[in-house]
Amino acid sequence: VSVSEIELQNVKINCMVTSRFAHTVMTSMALNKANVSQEVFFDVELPKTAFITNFSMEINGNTYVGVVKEKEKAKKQYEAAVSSGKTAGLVKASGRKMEKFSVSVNIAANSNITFTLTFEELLQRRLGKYELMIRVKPKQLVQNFEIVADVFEPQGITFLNAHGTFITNELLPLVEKTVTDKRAHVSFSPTLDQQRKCPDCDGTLIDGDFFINYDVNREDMFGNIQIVNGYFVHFFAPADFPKLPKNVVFVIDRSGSMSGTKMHQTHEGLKTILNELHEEDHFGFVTFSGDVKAWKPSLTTATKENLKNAEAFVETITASGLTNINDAVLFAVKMLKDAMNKKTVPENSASMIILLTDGNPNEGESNIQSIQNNVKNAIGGEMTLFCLGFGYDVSYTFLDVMAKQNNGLARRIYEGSDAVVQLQGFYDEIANVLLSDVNFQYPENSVNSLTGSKFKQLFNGSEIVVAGRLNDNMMNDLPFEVTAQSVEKDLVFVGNATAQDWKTIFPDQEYIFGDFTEHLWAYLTIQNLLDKIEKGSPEEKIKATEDALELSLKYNFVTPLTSMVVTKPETEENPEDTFIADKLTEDQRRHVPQAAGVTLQRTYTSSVTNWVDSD
Amino acid sequence: PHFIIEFADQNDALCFNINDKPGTIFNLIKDPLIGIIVNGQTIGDKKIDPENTMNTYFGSFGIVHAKFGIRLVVTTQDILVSEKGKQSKLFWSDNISIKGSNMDLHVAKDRSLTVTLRNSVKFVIVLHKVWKKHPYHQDFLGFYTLDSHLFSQRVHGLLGQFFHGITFEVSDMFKGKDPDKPDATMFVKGHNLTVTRGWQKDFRKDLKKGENVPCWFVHKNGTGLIDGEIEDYIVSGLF
Repeated sequence: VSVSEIELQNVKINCMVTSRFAHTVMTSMALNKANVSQEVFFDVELPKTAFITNFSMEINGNTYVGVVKEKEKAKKQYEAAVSSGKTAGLVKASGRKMEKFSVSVNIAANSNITFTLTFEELLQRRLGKYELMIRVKPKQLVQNFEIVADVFEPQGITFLNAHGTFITNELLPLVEKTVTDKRAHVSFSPTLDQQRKCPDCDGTLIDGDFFINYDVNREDMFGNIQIVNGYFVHFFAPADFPKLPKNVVFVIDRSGSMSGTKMHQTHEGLKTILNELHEEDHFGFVTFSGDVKAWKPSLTTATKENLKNAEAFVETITASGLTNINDAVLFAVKMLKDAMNKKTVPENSASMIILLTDGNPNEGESNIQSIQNNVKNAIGGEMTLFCLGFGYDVSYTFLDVMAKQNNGLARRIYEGSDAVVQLQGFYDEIANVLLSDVNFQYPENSVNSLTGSKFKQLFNGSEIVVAGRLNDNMMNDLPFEVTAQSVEKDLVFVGNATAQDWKTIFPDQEYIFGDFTEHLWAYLTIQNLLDKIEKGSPEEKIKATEDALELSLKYNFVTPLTSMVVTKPETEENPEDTFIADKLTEDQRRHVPQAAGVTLQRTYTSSVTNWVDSD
Repeated sequence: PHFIIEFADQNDALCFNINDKPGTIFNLIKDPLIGIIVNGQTIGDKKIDPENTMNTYFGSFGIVHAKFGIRLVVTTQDILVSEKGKQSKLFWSDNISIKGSNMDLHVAKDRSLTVTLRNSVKFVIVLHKVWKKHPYHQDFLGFYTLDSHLFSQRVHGLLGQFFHGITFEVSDMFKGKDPDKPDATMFVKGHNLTVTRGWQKDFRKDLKKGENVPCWFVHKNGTGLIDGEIEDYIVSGLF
């Protein structure tokens, strides 16, 4: 809220995390103390990985609720506004991890307004911890400011830390944290004076990110299975496995656009990464611009001497020329395959290619789909491809799809002083493979609608999550089998999971939000389907789109296939205003200017209420 | 509970909700000439889901056929049958068919009970089983009349009053509060009501998902569509 005559009375951020699934409700209440009507802005930043599920505005006792609709249907409905040149959307890209939801509304003199935004996300385990991130920027002092988070983890919590980028020494004692075996409660509620930057000024200290990091016990090797009301979720992150030796080929873009800071940062990043290779690892370098060159024609053992030579080689990589991704990746594949065929690398080892590029292919094969097909056919499931897209000139979707088609993942490296840290961070996540070919099996006659159940690898510090529906809602038992390959042997975990009694686990807890396992399953299924839409065959794409849309609508998730339509109250100046909130794709984020403001759409519908679907 | 009145010949349906406190017993069918009464008692959730308001469902039904001396009490636990003083108990976990001189019963394990009363009525009670450890919800029942043409002209009750049809006219469709659900004016029983196009679920074929039945939704506990008010249908006991 940027107008001084608007008093921000209440900001409450309430997070409920149950078995890694986070449900966050942000509520903000403002009072217009002026004698004239004024515009109030509600800007919230939420994680890109979250799906908005609800938004409402309450003005003078009237509630205006956002309705999730099929994107095309919503667009068609409001195409008049779109065609008049006004951009659609309440959601804007905002930095690396967040996207911004913005809405503004005119409220009458001496009236108040309450905004409520709800979103859900599955927290991912990275480098041994889950992270819940809350961005708070109230822009002015708030009468009642509160962050409350409750974490419920049936496996038990091993540690939990709460900290914020804006937490000064004075504010630190206000971060209250209670952790018991399976439950944690975090709160932060500074008074008006405690929020002040200085005793006599109105500036607020509350401006930044609030983090909650935690991890859970992992006593059972086969993981933890939770069965709730016809749905199950299997969390798998066994501890204490030795790392698999890895065979890694770094495919580095040295085209002209990489020159300068990017190439310098690449040098630094690669040198750091080389230091983390172990003697049992094998590695190689392929560099490319219009042509392709290899440091050495075959993989090299990561001895101290070889690493030292490699560091010297890295320093010599200079940028110029075009971008031939196709031939470079195929060359790397051949290097790895040769090594596997000649058995110069250990049998139980993880083979991977790490591609770093900052641009689109423009030399050799430049058709993106052909490159994806060539790479997929060449790799044939025998190794994993990770792609790093450096900066914003790269087609991230191209890299993302290509990585996913080959059991890997992509990450954008943002241009900035910390690019080296980003490179290293990504490498740390994927470099330590504990298990390969991890497959989850459940009796076919007991489960359906299973999310992805085959994984090329399990990284140290990460977690695999599989969810599904039980054929019988009443089922309280589920047999399972997990197979995987470790450095020493093939592993088979067989067991039988039993539904836990939540009343016993959390006896004092009146309310653990309703059907969280079902929502977790839906969230994960939609993510899987969205991946399939990107990388599947034309038939698979159609089916996956239909299924993802159906689930998005059923669970009220704003996904790339749906939009939330928000109708504003009528005013004399604005007979009716309607907004659309979308979920941005990575490519859309790329095209949205960072500092985009809110643009209104005007159409002729009245306010929205749901009242018939009581089922 | 949701009420759906289907008009198969017109390919249309009316629907309304009846909300009252849990434990209330409603008369659904009363035919003094044939001697049939069907009453249903509502239940609530185990605990109110903080994100929703309290919903009510039917938890038990009492069915009487006075002339045949038949009484049935159907709950989410079991089915008590009493015929001319003789009593027996059936369980939802059974898969059983019983043919009697005046009544046939068929229990489809954990799904439904079909009751056929000779020369009068056939209906199905559907069991909605909810996960036992669910924090909020519990098992509940649905009641579907399959054949109602043999009821007398004096049949009444929340469902019974519609057994011999109803004349209604829907006109002046206009944009409702939800763009997907248009409103319209319905002229029925001498009242002009604002109704909304929506849908309810028929769970007879697909117990889990149900089938959507498009219908005209009458607001405020069916006011204007049902004769009188909901208080007129509240009775003191299942029989």
